[in-house]
Amino acid sequence: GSLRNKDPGPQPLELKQVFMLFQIQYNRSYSNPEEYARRLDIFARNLAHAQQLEAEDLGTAEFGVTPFSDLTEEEFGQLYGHQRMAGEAPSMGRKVGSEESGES
Amino acid sequence: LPSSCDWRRLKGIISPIRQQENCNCCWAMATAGNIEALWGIRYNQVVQVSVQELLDCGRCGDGCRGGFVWDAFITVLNNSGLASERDYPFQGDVKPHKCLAKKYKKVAWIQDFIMLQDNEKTIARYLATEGPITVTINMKLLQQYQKGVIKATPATCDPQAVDHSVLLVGFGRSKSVGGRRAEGGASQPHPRRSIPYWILKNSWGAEWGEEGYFRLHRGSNACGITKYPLTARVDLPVKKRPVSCPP
Repeated sequence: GSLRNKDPGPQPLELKQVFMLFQIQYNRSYSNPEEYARRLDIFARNLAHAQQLEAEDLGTAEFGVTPFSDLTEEEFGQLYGHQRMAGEAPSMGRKVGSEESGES
Repeated sequence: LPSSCDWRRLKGIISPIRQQENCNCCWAMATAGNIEALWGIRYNQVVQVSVQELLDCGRCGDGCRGGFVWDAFITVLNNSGLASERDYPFQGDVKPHKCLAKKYKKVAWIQDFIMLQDNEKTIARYLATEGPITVTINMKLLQQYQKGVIKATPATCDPQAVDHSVLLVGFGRSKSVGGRRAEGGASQPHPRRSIPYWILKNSWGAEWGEEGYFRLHRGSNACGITKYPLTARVDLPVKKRPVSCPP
């Protein structure tokens, strides 16, 4: 119809285009096509998660593409958290001088 | 308790944002930031201390594979202080048997360290009157964070599963009247409100977040911020002088 000839205006970027911009911005390259595909999949999931956080968040935070967008949550935790905390943290709440603490 | 506090506004207190790169040394960088800030407040001296010394000389070995803030403070006490970042620069890896603590002059040292009560008002009061504090949080929401105040719930960010240490440098209340949705106008407007927040210094470079910083909701133990609030003491309590955090 008549709408067909109208300029549709700016279109949302395709996922691969967004991923390419991410690679350029954060200087990322992948060793083979399989790795690229895997990272693209992780990137897509993370973007979806960011959108979900935006929808749920009650604060003013904005979530989206970051330097960590091609990492799984587990990889992110391993690379940037402190892994020793993954196990049981030592008891820090014990009162000094209590029976539990033994010697001072 | 002041309504806001931001130690970044006092020149020479908060050191530049660090970048931990591929080393899990947030615990050492948060500790270094704490000592630098307290040293600046107490002695009016700008210092940047060696994170690498904390990694190389820590009793637990490979500090790039994680660690605890309290171990960093113990390292500082055992070594009678820390060398400067310039003398003993950050390498991003660890040589556990190559502790060079004795080789360089100490530029800052501490008397002891303490853990505060797990109460956000107590933490805010201490922050405003004494200086920045290290905290350990659940970093899950930081992976996708860009800017703004994160308001988490125990379901979205488990306050018990803390895994990332950062430096608490201030607090305040958002000036925006209305939430993001109200500002954007994309969906139903929210009632006008301001959000109390903490200002935290991260160690993922100045390109990340709000120029290396991020904000967390204050008053709801967001992401477990009250679990391990630790700080050094750079002076004996009896000699304490009142300090004032700029609003």
